[in-house]
Amino acid sequence: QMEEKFQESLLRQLQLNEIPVLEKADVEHLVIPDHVRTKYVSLMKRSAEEPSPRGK
Amino acid sequence: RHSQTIAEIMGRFFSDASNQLLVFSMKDRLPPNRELVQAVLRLFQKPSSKGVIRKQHKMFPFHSYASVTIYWVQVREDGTNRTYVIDSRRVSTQETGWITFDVSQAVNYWQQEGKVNQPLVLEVSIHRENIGPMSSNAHKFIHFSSQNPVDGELHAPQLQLHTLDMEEYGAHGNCDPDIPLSRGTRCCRRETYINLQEFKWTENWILDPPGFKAYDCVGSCQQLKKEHLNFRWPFATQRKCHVTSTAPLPLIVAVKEGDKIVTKVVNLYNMKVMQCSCSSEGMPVMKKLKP
Repeated sequence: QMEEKFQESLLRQLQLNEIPVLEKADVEHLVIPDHVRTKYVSLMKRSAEEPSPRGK
Repeated sequence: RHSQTIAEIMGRFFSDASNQLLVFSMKDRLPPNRELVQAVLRLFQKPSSKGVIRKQHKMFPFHSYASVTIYWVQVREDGTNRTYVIDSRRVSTQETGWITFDVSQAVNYWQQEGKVNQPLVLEVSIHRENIGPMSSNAHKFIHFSSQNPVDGELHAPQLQLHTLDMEEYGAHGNCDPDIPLSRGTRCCRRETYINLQEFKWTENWILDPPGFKAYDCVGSCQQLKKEHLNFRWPFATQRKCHVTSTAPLPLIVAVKEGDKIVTKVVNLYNMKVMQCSCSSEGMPVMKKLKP
């Protein structure tokens, strides 16, 4: 269930209809730019701190 | 206003509703270890004189009702007030005695503000049930005992708070990983780790994180028994262990843009369970205060 939910949520947010197929060669030399890494780290910190209330 | 064809008309807002403010001190009434399940406002409706009832009945034989609406009054930092409708019901001039209103949402708003030393301020508005020249003016003859000492203590408005002891009826935070789950396990948050690298389809697509702690809510809740409740509460149904707050999960993914491959950050919502609670099925979800 978790896998399905995870995949569905990811495709919806990226507005993709199917899972992209990328080869290892495509990403092997990919560098993650600083601004992307910085945004990721700040979201990760925020995610650990403030829960979003879902109501009961 | 600002219309070329219609001249602006100035006027005064006129309402023949009668309003009274009620102020309840909340000091020590809702300690952190108690959960509010319902808040009830009880107002004593004074009897209308027989003459009034007779005259009303003659003029409006089928309609001697008025509407009573309860508002929560939010006193803002800048000193202005803002009101929120909490409950409303019809009242007859021919009745007298205690009537109740559900003001759970008002107490919940008060809790959300977190100003524990501030009182709860409610406004009782008695107004016409219908609008128009033929509508009854029964609202003029409906009176409730107020908090004014002149009205006496016996029939003063009452705020009843029905709460549950969280120690007994609440969840127990995070599960103890050293204690195996059993029938007796109390509702808690169990750590479950999702290894994204086990999902074949994430290969070369999700670059970070390799996995994450998702958690889930397990265990059972202490049930309410009818004899525990000294009032009629429609939600004394099955209490279950629910997810009550979640957090998003950020990811770094590789995506194709044209013939290039770039990296992007995506924030997946409701992916991590942050809190589990025991609550009754069908309990109304309290509204959130908007800033």
